Amino acid sequence: HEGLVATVKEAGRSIHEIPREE
Amino acid sequence: RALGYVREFTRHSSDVLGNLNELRLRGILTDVTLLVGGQPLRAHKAVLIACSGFFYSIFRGRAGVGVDVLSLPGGPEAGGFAPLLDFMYTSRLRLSPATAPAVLAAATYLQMDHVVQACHRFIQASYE
Repeated sequence: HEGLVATVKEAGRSIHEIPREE
Repeated sequence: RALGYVREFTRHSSDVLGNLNELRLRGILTDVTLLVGGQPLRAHKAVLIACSGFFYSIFRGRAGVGVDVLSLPGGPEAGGFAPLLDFMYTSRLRLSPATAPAVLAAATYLQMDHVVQACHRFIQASYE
């Protein structure tokens, strides 16, 4: 249908990981 | 037929929270010091105001911008504040029979009603 937007799930990490402090 | 796609990253909120917690632990962009019984706890106002009705009422106005040190009550509530701060940044609330009363008192003070209810349920269950 016109205008239909499908939602796709992304299960992986979404952003960079701030390194943990040593 | 789909014209477009929305890609929903299902773990995004927890990834953001995890990074905010790391920023807190490293003191990056923290903008307020909570003094609890003389002990300093650094935090981000934006996280505090998002999690607590008390902090919302303190920081929401223009006057809140200038607040960089805030004293919280000592005494029996004091031991409950650090676990609550950890909860705000991790979504995990650490409770034991020994600490639950202090966490309950601190959560009541900070107007974190859902945590208050969880503490009540925990204490009730530990009696039974």
